[in-house]
Amino acid sequence: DCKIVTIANQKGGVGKTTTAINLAAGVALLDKKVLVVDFDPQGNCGSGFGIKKDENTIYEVIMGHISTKEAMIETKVKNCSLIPANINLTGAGIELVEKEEREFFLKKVLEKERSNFDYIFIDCPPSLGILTLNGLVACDTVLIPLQTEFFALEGLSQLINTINLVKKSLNPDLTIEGVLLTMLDKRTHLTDDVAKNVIGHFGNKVYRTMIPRNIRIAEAPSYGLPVFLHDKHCLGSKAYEELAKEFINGKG
Amino acid sequence: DCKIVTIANQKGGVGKTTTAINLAAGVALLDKKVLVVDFDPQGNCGSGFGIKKDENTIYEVIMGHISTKEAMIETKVKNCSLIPANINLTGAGIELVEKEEREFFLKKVLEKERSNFDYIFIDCPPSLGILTLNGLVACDTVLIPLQTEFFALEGLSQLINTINLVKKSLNPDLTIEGVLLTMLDKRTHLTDDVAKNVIGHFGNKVYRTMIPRNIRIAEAPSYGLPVFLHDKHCLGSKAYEELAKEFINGKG
Ligand SMILES: Nc1ncnc2c1ncn2[C@@H]1O[C@H](COP(=O)(O)OP(=O)(O)OP(=O)(O)O)[C@@H](O)[C@H]1O
Ligand SMILES: Nc1ncnc2c1ncn2[C@@H]1O[C@H](COP(=O)(O)OP(=O)(O)OP(=O)(O)O)[C@@H](O)[C@H]1O
Ligand SMILES: [Mg+2]
Ligand SMILES: [Mg+2]
Repeated sequence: DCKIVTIANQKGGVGKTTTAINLAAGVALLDKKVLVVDFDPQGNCGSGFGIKKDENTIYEVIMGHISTKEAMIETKVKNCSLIPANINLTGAGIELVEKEEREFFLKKVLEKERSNFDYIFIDCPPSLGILTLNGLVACDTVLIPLQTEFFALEGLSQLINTINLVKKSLNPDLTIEGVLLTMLDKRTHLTDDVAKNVIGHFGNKVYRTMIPRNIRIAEAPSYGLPVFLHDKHCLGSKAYEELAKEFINGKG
Repeated sequence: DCKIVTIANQKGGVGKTTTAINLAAGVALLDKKVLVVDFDPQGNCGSGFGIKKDENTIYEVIMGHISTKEAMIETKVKNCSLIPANINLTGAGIELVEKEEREFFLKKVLEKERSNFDYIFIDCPPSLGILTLNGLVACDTVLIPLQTEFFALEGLSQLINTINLVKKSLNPDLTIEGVLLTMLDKRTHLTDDVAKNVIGHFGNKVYRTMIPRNIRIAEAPSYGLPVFLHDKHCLGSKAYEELAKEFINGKG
């Protein structure tokens, strides 16, 4: 049974793409069949896996120009595939606005892939526009990465409102997979303040695993590698490995 | 003579808002009259100054419902005013798409404020949509904060393309004020790699001042303060103070 998980947060730079890449890779390394769908015109998922993205992207797929198979690429990680995105996806943002059922374009494509994978992860841009809406409609659950800093905490209620609106009117089965605290920095009380606040609101929706700020995580994409293949033993790899296990075991 | 500077980068979390707040505060502390215009529905500039933003925001101003004066607030920093934003600005993104001269709404408002200020800073969201386009049309110059990490570097050429397009068709006088390297982390070679690359392309458009990663900078907004009022002597305050001087002296 395939689970489709959207990774969303309108706050920029909270680790959506980093989590899409490393959680997917971590889950694949535990022998699950995984697909990453880059749904951000920035196209960072592709580069984070060292994959070019000049043509045959998710844009051409959802607009019906090519098949999903034509856009799918096997990454360096066994069992982990990717459908990349590039700047053309910005065009989708504009073209879709005029179409009927404009929030369902990604869903229609991914429903047909459920038989091929155990998990599909969707990386979203830092906004609550039509692209993220497609992500929230296409998924079974949404995973929220949350940087333990003030501005990111501020944006959380706005994100939850949007999720509730989508649940009401477009995707009644949508639930929150979990909230992932990211970029923890032990040197400041800010990390604890934000963590306490979030756990206070979300209880056991918050993953026990928290991702520390670790330079290896930031370096890995410059080598086109998930962190596990860049430095197997660093704190970042250990954390995303722990998260992959916690994720697979589910939150009950 | 007033200079209007837009702070833009479609990559999330590179320090746009942090720079809008702290560069503006730093320039005001050097006895210049400064206005910060929050043009991001996340509304982080307001909170970073400890200012509520429930009504009378930049949205109501550009749609013509209230006067600019009604939305303007004096911050804790003498000579530094703010026009806040909130989630309503997302509505502008949709309403403007249908209007004539939709990229000029912010410009029309700010042209009338030139006589009241030495500098006007516009904070933009992490996207290249209609809100950032309004910012790029309303300004004299654009300041680009750039986190010294791989994904941020990747997005730079896309941003420069957009600036060139706007220069061609909407704002012929638009130039780049400068590129500000942010969140430098000495513990990784990544910072140097990115810095070398950017300086290689942009030469002396890159500010000599570079902002280090400093936890005081991340803590300050949780107190509703620019970093200078949170910890006057920390490295973050020193860096933004240096930047303010370099900014005022201009890049020639
Ligand atoms: N735990 C971490 N430790 C150190 N650096 C990190 C960590 N997680 C992410 N980063 C780095 O922080 C930056 C922002 O992360 P990322 O791009 O994944 O966030 P995002 O939410 O996808 O951003 P955007 O909103 O632009 O899509 C990147 O340079 C990334 O490499
Ligand atoms: N030099 C720095 N040192 C430490 N933390 C920083 C620094 N600059 C910014 N931050 C923190 O990093 C996070 C991202 O910064 P900020 O919100 O200003 O970026 P942004 O580009 O405006 O993000 P968005 O794309 O979401 O608008 C914030 O939590 C901020 O407090
Ligand atoms: Mg991303
Ligand atoms: Mg911002």
